[in-house]
Order: sequence, then structure tokens, then C-alpha cells
Amino acid sequence: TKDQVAKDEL
Amino acid sequence: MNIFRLAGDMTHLFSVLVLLLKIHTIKSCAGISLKTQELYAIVFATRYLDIFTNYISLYNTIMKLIFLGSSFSIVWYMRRHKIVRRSYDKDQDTFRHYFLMLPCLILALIINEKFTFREVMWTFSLYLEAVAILPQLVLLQRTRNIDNLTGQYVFLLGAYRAFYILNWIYRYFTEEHFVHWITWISGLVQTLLYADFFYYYFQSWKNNVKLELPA
Repeated sequence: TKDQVAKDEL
Repeated sequence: MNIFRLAGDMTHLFSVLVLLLKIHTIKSCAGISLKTQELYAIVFATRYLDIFTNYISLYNTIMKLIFLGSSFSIVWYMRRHKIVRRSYDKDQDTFRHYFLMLPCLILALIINEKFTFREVMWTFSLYLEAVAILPQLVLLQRTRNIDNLTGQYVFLLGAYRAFYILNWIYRYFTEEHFVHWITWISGLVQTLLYADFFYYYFQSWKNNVKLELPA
């Protein structure tokens, strides 16, 4: 999902 | 994970290692802004609230633990270590960093992707990270003698931001649904803050003279 994409960075 | 993201994470990791190396082995934090380090500790604490509840990969979890642990231990060293704290340029490091936090919090409350505690905190950490380097840049400008490690620390931090932008460009063209205005704009602002420093860093490197920022 969109959220997951943003949160996979540090 | 693409090569730019990895390069960004590694330069970020090296920047922290360089700083810890300086503090731990030379027992000196001269030229390092405690204000910036405290802001980074707050940035990581508010961004990684989901560290134990939202598993992404072992790599992510380990890196998050490293950034949390290193940022808090640097603050501890500079505040509490009986030798290190003596080298802290307290009189020069006068940036009112708490005043940066309130606007970032207000902005995060207004501009966010979802109005939940976690999401607002995450957005706040992005805004705060964008400006967290300011006290350090001000201190660099005041310090006549920038030692090599301090210069390299700030250079590596700037390189980390530059690689992240390349990473976003790469992801934009290779992944679907990859549009994150909040991340991108705050990341771009953060990177632009380093432009001036980069200019003088490369000048000093090219001319093989000691790094010194104009007042």
C-alpha cells in the first residue's frame, strides 16, 4: 500500500 | 532497495560512525553542535515509533536501532561524559533549537497524510530533520578551525541527503504509486541547506586548503 512504501525508508 | 538508497543509508551510517569515532577515540566533541544532535535524537525517536510493531525487514530494524542508539549516545557523551563534555563549544553553540520544534509540530498537525498520532509524529520527524542541521551549520560558520572529522561528518550527512533524492527519482520511475510530496519537499529543503557547505567543502578540497566557511 501507499503507507508501506513511505515507511520502508529510514 | 536500489543502489542510491543503499548509498544514502551507508553515507548516513558512516557520518554517525565518524562522529562516534571522533568522540570516542579523541574524546573530543569540539565543533559539534549539541543542539543538532538533540534534534536528531528527537527525529529518530518520533519517526521510529513503529519500530517493534511494523516489521519491514531485518535491515530496516537494525538500521533504526543503530540510528536511535547512536544519536542518544552522542547526546549522552556530549552532556554527561566527564572528558568529552569539556570540549563542547557551549558559548558558540547558541542556536535556539527548541524554537524549531514548535513550527515543525504545528506544520505536521496541519499538513499530514493522515491525522493520527503516529502519522503526525512521523511527519513532524520529517520536518524537523529538514532543519535539524541548522545549529551545526551556524556553529561551523563560527568555528575558525574546522577539523577534518567534523568537516567529513557534515559532508557525509549532505551526501546521504543527495543520495536519497536520487533514490526518490529512481523509485518514481520504477515503482507505481510513489508520490510523496511531504517526504520529497522536506527532503529537498534539507538538501538545499547543504548547498553552501558543499561549495566551500569542494573548494577547500580542490585547492587543498583547510576548510573554513565565510562569516
